[in-house]
Amino acid sequence: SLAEKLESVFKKLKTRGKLSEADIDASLREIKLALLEADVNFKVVKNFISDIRERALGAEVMESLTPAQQVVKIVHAGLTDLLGKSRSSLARASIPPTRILLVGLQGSGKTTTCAKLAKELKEKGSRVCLVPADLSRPAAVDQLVTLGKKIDVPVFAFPESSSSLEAYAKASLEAGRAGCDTVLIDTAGRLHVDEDLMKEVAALARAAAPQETILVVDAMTGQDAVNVARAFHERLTLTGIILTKLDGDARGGAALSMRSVTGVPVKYAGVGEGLDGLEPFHPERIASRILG
Amino acid sequence: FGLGRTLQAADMESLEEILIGSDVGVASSERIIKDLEKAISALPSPPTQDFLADLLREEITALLSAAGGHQVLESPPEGSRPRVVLVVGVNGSGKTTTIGKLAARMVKGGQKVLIAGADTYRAAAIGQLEIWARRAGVDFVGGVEGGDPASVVHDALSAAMAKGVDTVIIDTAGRLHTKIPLMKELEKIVRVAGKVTGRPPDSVLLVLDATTGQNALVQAREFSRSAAVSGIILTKMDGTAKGGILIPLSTELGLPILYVGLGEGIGDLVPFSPEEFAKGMVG
Ligand SMILES: Nc1nc2c(ncn2[C@@H]2O[C@H](COP(=O)(O)OP(=O)(O)OP(=O)(O)O)[C@@H](O)[C@H]2O)c(=O)[nH]1
Ligand SMILES: Nc1nc2c(ncn2[C@@H]2O[C@H](COP(=O)(O)OP(=O)(O)OP(=O)(O)O)[C@@H](O)[C@H]2O)c(=O)[nH]1
Ligand SMILES: [Mg+2]
Ligand SMILES: [Mg+2]
Repeated sequence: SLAEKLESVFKKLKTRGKLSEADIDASLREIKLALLEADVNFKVVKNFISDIRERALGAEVMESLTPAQQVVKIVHAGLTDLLGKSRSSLARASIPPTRILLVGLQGSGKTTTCAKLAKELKEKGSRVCLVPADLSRPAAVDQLVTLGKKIDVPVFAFPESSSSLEAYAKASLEAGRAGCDTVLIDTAGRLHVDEDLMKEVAALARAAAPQETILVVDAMTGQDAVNVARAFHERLTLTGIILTKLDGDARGGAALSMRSVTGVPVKYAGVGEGLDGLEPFHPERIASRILG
Repeated sequence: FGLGRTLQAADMESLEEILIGSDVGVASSERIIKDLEKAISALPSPPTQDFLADLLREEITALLSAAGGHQVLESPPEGSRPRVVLVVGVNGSGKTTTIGKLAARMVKGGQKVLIAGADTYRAAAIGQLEIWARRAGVDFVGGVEGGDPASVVHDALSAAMAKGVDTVIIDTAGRLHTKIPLMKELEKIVRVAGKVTGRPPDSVLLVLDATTGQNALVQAREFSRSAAVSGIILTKMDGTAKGGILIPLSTELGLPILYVGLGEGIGDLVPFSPEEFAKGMVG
């Protein structure tokens, strides 16, 4: 773990008596390596290290009998601050229904997460319905229909529509008639560099005017996370991120990168394939996970 | 004596940025930079940016020369029939889609192909694969949702042997390597396939998403333990991720890289080219 690495760094250094600036830089290098190995973005790591360097050169470390522990404390606090306060509440529409739009790269977990959120909100008392707006992936509509049946949430599917916009418009009418107060919209996976598909989702967002536009991201995403988050945020103005597959052993550094670059809060964590595999995002937990 | 030229700080920085930023990882990046320093140590004058870029491209290409093997897969098997290709990987990496693409390439290579839908877990997985089988123009044997994947493998391989199929491609459910019961299930699938044909699967392809960071190494190690992975397919290289994790995968695990996925259409699977890959990373 990082704590152990820092202990051994400082053990070598403390034998010479007082700590020097070079000693602190040696410890900062260990931190840099740990963050990079946890998939935190290269530039985000650079900025983070220079931000904590000043504090690491302060008395709390230099004059401590346990400098390694002090440095770990500073790093942990710095990461938790960067990740922001835990904020898993979802915005609601002043005039129902509340619309929640899920977007993201191919295979990140949108369809599954859509159903997980539906289950969660239904259990909290909302009248939820699901809208499958992915008309391109084979059996995508079936996938959401199947999941909706599992949790007994209505799915308004119009797979014969000529566009996701049309599918949403028709579903939205049905949702109104059915008295749904919360509409969850699943969209097709898309690349942030696919201009046509980004235009399509931007048009859908304009039509639906969702209270929440959530980027669904795989926790094992590497350095590319900042590019994806930045692009989707610029086109759609994201209100939240959901990090999926955190039940694996990926360190999840992408969370830090995306939050630091866009300021968008991570609201939930996907922690399993089952529909109960969703929990509020805990910044301190992911900070510990990133540090190993 | 050597002139002992070393990299300028600015050059070092931009090399690190390219490598780390491409998910090559710290250890492999440091090794590559050391190799470049050796290469420039006897230069009479400082290397230009272009010269360094050329060196880097050559270095990456050399590290990835464990490519190839796709021609064998696409032509009818020389040995016993059917050739069995097992496709594995974590959730959402692109296995099902890749199988559709691969089957289409095999049909072009003159093969009679059967696709086995052994993902009996995920909603609409069987339907999704069935559509791909139809698009590729190949036979399909699927299970029932909630059924035992090993029994689908048994049925598909028995059918393939009876029908004189050249290659069977087996789709499996996405699984995280941290889930021991799921990895045990994968080991069972491998065993059952072996029981039906009398030999282990001919090819076990690990499908990796190019956007994956350092966890890809762990995935490759763990899947190799349960299913003797023989090759890698890297998907979603049409995005902005550079897939640099292929470098440590190649140098540390020696796994050949067979194909790259470049999109969601049936034709979007190309044989892996180290030169193209290096160009994509360095520019
Ligand atoms: N273990 C685990 N698997 C997950 C989680 N979330 C989703 N999955 C799985 O990841 C895979 C992809 O999920 P999907 O919901 O189909 O992803 P998607 O983003 O809708 O995919 P596209 O529509 O093709 O872009 C499936 O196998 C899911 O069961 C999670 O939190 N943990
Ligand atoms: N852009 C792009 N998308 C891809 C590529 N390969 C697969 N996809 C997409 O990635 C998503 C997931 O693909 P699947 O084939 O369902 O992945 P999977 O590994 O079978 O998923 P599970 O069975 O749920 O584990 C789909 O939307 C595919 O269209 C690729 O090379 N490029
Ligand atoms: Mg989907
Ligand atoms: Mg699949």
